[in-house]
Amino acid sequence: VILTRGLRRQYRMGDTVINALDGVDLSIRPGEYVAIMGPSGSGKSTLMNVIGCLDSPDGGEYWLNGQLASSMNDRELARVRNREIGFVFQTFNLLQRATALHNVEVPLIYSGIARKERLARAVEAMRQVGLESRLDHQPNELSGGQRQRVAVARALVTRPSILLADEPTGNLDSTTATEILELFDELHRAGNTIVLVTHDRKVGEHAERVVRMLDGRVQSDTRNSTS
Amino acid sequence: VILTRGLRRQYRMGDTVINALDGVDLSIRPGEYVAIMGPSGSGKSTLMNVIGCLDSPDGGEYWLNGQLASSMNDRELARVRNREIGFVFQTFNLLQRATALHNVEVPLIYSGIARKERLARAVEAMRQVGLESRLDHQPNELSGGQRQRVAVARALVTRPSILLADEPTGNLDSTTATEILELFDELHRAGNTIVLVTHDRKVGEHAERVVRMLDGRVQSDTRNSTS
Ligand SMILES: Nc1ncnc2c1ncn2[C@@H]1O[C@H](COP(=O)(O)OP(=O)(O)OP(=O)(O)O)[C@@H](O)[C@H]1O
Ligand SMILES: Nc1ncnc2c1ncn2[C@@H]1O[C@H](COP(=O)(O)OP(=O)(O)OP(=O)(O)O)[C@@H](O)[C@H]1O
Ligand SMILES: [Mg+2]
Ligand SMILES: [Mg+2]
Repeated sequence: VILTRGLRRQYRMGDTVINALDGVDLSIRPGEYVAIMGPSGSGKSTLMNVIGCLDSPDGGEYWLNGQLASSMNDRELARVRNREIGFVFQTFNLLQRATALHNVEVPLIYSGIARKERLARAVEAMRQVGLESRLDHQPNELSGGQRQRVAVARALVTRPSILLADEPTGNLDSTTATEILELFDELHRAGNTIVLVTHDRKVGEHAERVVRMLDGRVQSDTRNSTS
Repeated sequence: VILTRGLRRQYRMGDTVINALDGVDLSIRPGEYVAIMGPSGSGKSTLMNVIGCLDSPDGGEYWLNGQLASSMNDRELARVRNREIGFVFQTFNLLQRATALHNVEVPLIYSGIARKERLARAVEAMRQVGLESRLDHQPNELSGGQRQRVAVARALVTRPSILLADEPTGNLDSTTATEILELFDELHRAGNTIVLVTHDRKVGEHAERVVRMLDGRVQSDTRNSTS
């Protein structure tokens, strides 16, 4: 469902070129549960942004569901994103002037869902991440881990076939993190694809497969023995 | 060096009152290394903001170095903050339009340090957190873990007698996290006080003492056996 070949992404800073992605080959089948790990700065978020159709590569190819994503225009990319992909950002990217509930509701507005159903589904997603008592708080009225959970709820509310989560538990205590991982398991058991970036070894062991990155390339790609 | 008694901090949301801090008694001696842990939303960041002189309590008292912080005016609080305290924010709070190097330099400008020395010290702090190759990047040109490390470098550059770090390793792989903790150890061995909020059990075990919070109160306060 996700196939990249020789993916490149470069940033020019004066005379230097930073190869954030330096030739990435990745193949993820429908229904797989993949963890992406690697040192700070190794290109994990850059990779997630490309496969999440939020950024275009400078080289190489990316096929999503058999379609060449690098040949899509912005409108087609936006439609694919909304219909197929749920994205949890490493830095949350919540609307600061809107309530938590409204933040979670927004993807359903883009999907064209009617208001009554949107609200019911957004409330349910907030309940699933343990934030039913925080519906009307704005992001700056929430703790770090609560903001992270709003970002998770927003990614899950469309029941995406592909969940891309960039370090979704970094601000959570272990009990709350386990609850969030159980939500991902639920989505996975329903046949959906999960790709998550994590620094937490236990979260990595929870996945079926661990892809390790180093300096913008895939360093290793291992199946977990217990899956 | 840090003493709180019956500390309260409340937020009013319509008819509800949220007791973010619900009577916190905490006593930290000079040179101690304390970890603060507890569930998401339990009041850890709120407590850190009060003891870091960034927020005033609604009730109770807070003494810093024998002085009643709640009786200081804004100018006195700002001076204490700059002279004594290094603060690593859970959400980094970097200046978006400035380079990483300039971000790290800013506390030294407030200290009245001359430019040549400021730059030397800021470059050294960036080197200590492994970011010597990222001096001229702005925050949006850095990975999540790199931004976190800039926030750490900024907190360490004044060699504070009290380091307050709110989840300083949440975005870091274990190798990089260990390097950051070694910097804190170095500051601690020089006789300074370290208070860090963490969700990472290993980081908690690294401290001399673990204070657990729950629902705005201190639930437990335990010395680590190995220290
Ligand atoms: N401005 C605000 N208005 C209303 N409630 C707030 C506000 N700021 C924080 N809160 C609430 O106060 C409680 C404590 O927040 P705090 O940020 O201290 O938690 P925390 O322990 O740091 O959590 P985390 O581990 O998720 O970072 C939370 O339940 C939060 O929703
Ligand atoms: N806009 C930019 N301009 C220049 N360099 C950039 C830019 N964005 C990212 N980089 C660099 O690209 C590299 C990869 O960044 P990326 O965010 O993908 O890392 P990461 O693996 O997600 O790291 P972390 O674990 O710290 O989140 C980093 O070294 C970073 O400094
Ligand atoms: Mg990242
Ligand atoms: Mg917090």
